[in-house]
Amino acid sequence: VITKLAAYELLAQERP
Amino acid sequence: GDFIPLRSDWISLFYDTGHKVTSDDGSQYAFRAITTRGEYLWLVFSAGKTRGYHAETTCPHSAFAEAREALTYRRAVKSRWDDVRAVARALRRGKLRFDVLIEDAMESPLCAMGTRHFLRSFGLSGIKRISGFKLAWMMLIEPQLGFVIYQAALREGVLS
Repeated sequence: VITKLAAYELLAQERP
Repeated sequence: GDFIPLRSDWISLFYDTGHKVTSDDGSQYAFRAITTRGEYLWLVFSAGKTRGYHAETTCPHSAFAEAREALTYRRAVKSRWDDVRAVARALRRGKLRFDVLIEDAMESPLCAMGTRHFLRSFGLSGIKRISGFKLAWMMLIEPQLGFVIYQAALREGVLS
């Protein structure tokens, strides 16, 4: 399970 | 702010409202999302539907197509829901006996990610086959299992 912070960082990297 | 946590259909995820794609015909939109297990997906919303579809494609346009196909298939099965409930009832009462395979879930209109997370929640990860009896009882907890029972009933020739 990943933390909220890690999830937000990963999503930010996905931004175009 | 930009990121929103969401739990639905056995999946816990975060989606990015700052990363939204709209379909060409404007009837669907998708947010980039990640599950709490670190799996990327597109959370697809379609016109007239409040709940999102979980698509694991990398391309959002493939995600729109997958969600559209699933919704069309779901509508078709829903129109036969009385039959599905009758089969489930017969399985629970032992009047019908057949196993349900993981392939039935894969061919059903349920998203693969939801199936995976559901099985994990029940300690059934990696299961390939389950008795229709058990699954029909589980359907009382998760009615969407009716879509899987329908698929198995088709394969068994119980429904056509």
